Amino acid sequence: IFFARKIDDDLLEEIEDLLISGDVGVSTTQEIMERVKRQVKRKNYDSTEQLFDLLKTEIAGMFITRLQPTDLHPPKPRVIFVIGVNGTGKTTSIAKLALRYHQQGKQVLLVAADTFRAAAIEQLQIWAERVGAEMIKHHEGADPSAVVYDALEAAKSRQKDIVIIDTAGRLHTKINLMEELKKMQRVIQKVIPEAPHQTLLVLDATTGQNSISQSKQFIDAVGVDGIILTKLDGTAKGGAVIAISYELGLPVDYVGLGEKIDDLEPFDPNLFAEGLFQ
Amino acid sequence: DLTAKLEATLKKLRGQGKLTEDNIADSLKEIRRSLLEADVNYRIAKEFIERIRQKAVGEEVIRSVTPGQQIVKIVHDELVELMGKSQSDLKLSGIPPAIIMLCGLQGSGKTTFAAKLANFLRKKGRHPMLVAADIYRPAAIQQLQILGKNLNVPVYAEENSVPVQICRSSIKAAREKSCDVLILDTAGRLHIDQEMMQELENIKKEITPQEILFVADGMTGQDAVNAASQFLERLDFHGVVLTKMDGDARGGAALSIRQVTNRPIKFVGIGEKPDALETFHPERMASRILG
Ligand SMILES: Nc1nc2c(ncn2[C@@H]2O[C@H](COP(=O)(O)OP(=O)(O)OP(=O)(O)O)[C@@H](O)[C@H]2O)c(=O)[nH]1
Ligand SMILES: Nc1nc2c(ncn2[C@@H]2O[C@H](COP(=O)(O)OP(=O)(O)OP(=O)(O)O)[C@@H](O)[C@H]2O)c(=O)[nH]1
Ligand SMILES: [Mg+2]
Ligand SMILES: [Mg+2]
Repeated sequence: IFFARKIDDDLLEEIEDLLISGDVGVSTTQEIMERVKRQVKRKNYDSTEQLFDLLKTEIAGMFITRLQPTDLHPPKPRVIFVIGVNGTGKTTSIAKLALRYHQQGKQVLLVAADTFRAAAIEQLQIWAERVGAEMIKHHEGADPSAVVYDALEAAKSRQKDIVIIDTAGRLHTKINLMEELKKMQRVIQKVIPEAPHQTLLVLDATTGQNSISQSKQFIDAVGVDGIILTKLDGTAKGGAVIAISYELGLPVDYVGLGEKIDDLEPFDPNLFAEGLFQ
Repeated sequence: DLTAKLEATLKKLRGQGKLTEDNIADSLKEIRRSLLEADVNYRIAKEFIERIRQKAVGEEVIRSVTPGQQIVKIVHDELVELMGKSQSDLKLSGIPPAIIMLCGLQGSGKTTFAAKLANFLRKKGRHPMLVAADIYRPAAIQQLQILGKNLNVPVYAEENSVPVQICRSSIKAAREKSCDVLILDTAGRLHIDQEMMQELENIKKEITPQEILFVADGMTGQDAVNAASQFLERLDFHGVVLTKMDGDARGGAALSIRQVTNRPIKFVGIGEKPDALETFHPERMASRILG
């Protein structure tokens, strides 16, 4: 839409519609448009190339970037707690993360702490075998906190580098399920006081403004360190993460780009911003 | 809430006789904003606001309600009308087994809904069989088998096979077990994945299901129209299921999907258990979208 046009109200309105259609949301879109309009005026822009670059820069700039821990003495094991609402891609993303760490030569332990959903344990087991990672599980219906407890004790005694905990999908509005999550976190802290070292919230790029409500509730319950944004290989743009990063201070760590085990990329705010305009 | 927000923009209506373009302009902006925040697709929201403008302009200002209430009622009634009558009839007549095919994006809740549908049909005196036609997702077949076992509903599955073949063989299996409804659970897929969409077209062509249901996540945002229209174009599905509506998503996808496909929403998922199923209530949906 930027090709060889002049910057007028029609174009600005089209840009606004494009952002809305990318799930950026009304107030965040307004914020972005106001910043852009001010800059266009101040710098007297007249080419759409300049406008496009400005938009990309503004949007990319709204993302909090995590300061990479120098990890001179990485915690051992490093515990990663993966949470999120139903069907967002937690289990699949854990498999992808496990592969990355495995390829770095790390000893990875997976924890099948979704003891509720049919065949959740079997699903993670298959992924564990594909990665070549060990997995700790109990039976379906077991207390997820008990699984976590056993897994962390095993991780310590077996000298694992990375522990990744898969949890059951849960709607953030279900108080008892959020309490269950808090209990799991307390148990994690009991066994390894500094853990979980990283709590990752998995968000589905096809979800609209509800992603913001989800993020707030999960932050409130157990705290969140970063986001994995999945299913960005579809046509959804995942624009809700702009507000989540900018207003809630959450970095996006990874994006999921498919159903295969290597379909995970570190988040790149510039690529993301470009993607909004494709 | 919307009524309260509109009151502020409608103060100028006090003492006016009619709703005019001018005195409702701000209200329409507020309504549009509310619809977008509810995840209604922006094009659909624009069309909708236009309908409201046409309905509202020229109306007499009703004295017994506040101007905000009056506009909200116009909006609410229009939403209810657009979302269609409550209807969850499934085409299940003809030589048994009747065949229902489920399709949709990854993780939308198809497998869970398959179990809910089996439960629903059995309560109505039918004898359903579940068919595990997802050969890709790790442990997908086991997932359906566990759900079937919990409900005491037979599950048809095949090792080392392909979806069209599995579905074809399930028809014979259903007749052998005197099952009169087959529920085909398919793998989640992207509407832009040509090969996978072709697979669904092949199943439809070979198996000729009487009923095809598009299962969509109730929290879906603006993208709802893209997936829904592609699935409609390729499969001409009969109805829509909206899942995970036990959360706090406003559910604007319901209006978007309805408008862009003109297909009824037949069921709503309201939980993870097999009994967590409702038929669609347009009134409730309208109130929810309006927040
Ligand atoms: N296209 C695409 N599909 C994905 C991606 N990530 C996950 N999926 C698919 O989404 C579906 C759900 O993935 P799961 O990993 O089971 O999701 P989950 O969050 O663990 O689900 P629950 O445990 O039931 O809450 C599966 O069909 C995955 O293959 C992605 O990045 N792109
Ligand atoms: N709260 C809630 N959870 C639901 C509902 N429907 C499905 N789920 C959950 O959503 C997740 C995904 O459900 P599935 O049935 O595996 O989804 P699917 O569409 O078959 O996934 P794929 O086969 O990977 O595409 C599971 O955790 C389900 O328990 C619902 O109505 N409410
Ligand atoms: Mg899972
Ligand atoms: Mg499934």
